[in-house]
Amino acid sequence: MVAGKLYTYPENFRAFKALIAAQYSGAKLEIAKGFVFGETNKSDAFLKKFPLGKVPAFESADGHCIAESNAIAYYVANETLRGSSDLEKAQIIQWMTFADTEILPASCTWVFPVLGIMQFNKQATARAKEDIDKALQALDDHLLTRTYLVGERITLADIVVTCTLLHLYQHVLDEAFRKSYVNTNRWFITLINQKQVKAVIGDFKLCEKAGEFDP
Amino acid sequence: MVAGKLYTYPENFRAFKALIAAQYSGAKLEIAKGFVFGETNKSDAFLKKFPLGKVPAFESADGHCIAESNAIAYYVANETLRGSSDLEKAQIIQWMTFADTEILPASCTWVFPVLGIMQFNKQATARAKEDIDKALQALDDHLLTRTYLVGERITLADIVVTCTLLHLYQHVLDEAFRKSYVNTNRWFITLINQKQVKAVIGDFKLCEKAGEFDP
Amino acid sequence: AADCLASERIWFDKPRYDEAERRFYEQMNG
Repeated sequence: MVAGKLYTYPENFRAFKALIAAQYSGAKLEIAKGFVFGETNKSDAFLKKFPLGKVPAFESADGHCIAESNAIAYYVANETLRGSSDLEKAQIIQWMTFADTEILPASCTWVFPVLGIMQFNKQATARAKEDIDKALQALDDHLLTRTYLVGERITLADIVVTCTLLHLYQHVLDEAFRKSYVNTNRWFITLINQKQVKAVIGDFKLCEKAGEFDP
Repeated sequence: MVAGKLYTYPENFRAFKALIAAQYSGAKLEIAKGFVFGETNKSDAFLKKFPLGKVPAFESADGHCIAESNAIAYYVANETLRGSSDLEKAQIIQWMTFADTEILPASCTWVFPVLGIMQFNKQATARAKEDIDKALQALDDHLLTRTYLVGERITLADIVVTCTLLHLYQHVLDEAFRKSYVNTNRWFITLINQKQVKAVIGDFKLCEKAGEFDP
Repeated sequence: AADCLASERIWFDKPRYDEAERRFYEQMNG
């Protein structure tokens, strides 16, 4: 059974991927105590294990060091989450890449100004909304006839895409914006209500009023 | 044995990943004939199979459709390329993500203006050079004691990272810029001289004089 | 191929977003 330490700051959606995967697999993941983001991950000891200094980062009990959130989630997962055939495994990689390339850039562009992380840019935000619409629509079409993204069980594909959508559903996808993506909403609400997901992200509140940039 | 049709435009570094993987696995990949980028991938027939309309896209002989270059490369690969343990498989995902997130954005920022497909931005290019230096240095440190990125054989990690570095080594990493990354150069030159790689990318010429943006 | 490459969706602003995110969460957790 995999066990190890996860270095991250709290409320990190990238770390949620591995924490949720571990809830399914039974892997023993312990959040590294005393981790101070901006200090610990810049220390020589940390950089020796994780040269890019990025979090989340995982150090297994038997000394293996893995960076990159999808890789950590894969390592702490189980066979069901990883996919049962070469085709399913390839489809899971496809959805993980979809999350990183089709959702994440647009989600950051739209949500970061709302959280006060970045300056607001009207044009970029408008473009991001279009991209999110396309991504949610692609998910909606795929989930019209499917309960989960790959095969008939929850896999890393569902976990990774769900975690990458959290900021959007929490801060900007209000009722009006999300109502047309019926199948995506059904799938997302099923995922956040799984006990293994709740154990990590707690009770998730869907956005009621889209956050606005406060200059 | 996997067989199928690969939709792509010529000289697509993302498509090279699957084509090289197939050289190792023996999968029968045929480049779709008559593919016109911007037309074929916008047709209803194509969008029905590949809703996002992106290439490379793969349609297996038994009707499975896979988008995203890393997923296609995984599907047409063999067990050796995919990694032989859960740890190796996780490390391969880590390096594929490293290529997409730490190399690709900086590579395109630096090389696209040189190819004349994007306006030159002095500040962005300077930042991209720093990021490429960091990525090449991380590879160099890793490859000081290793021949390949994961385990003792060539895997998808080597293929994906190599393909993502092609533009850089071809257009801007001249002798002066690349000379300090001794281990990375050794590894890259070994990869491009494998017969399975040569069969796809041909004889690769390392950059002699860094390309400049020509206004 | 260069024209096709031009239509690729690349997250050119990624370094800027990474930086901003890192600063934000360092302040939050620093």
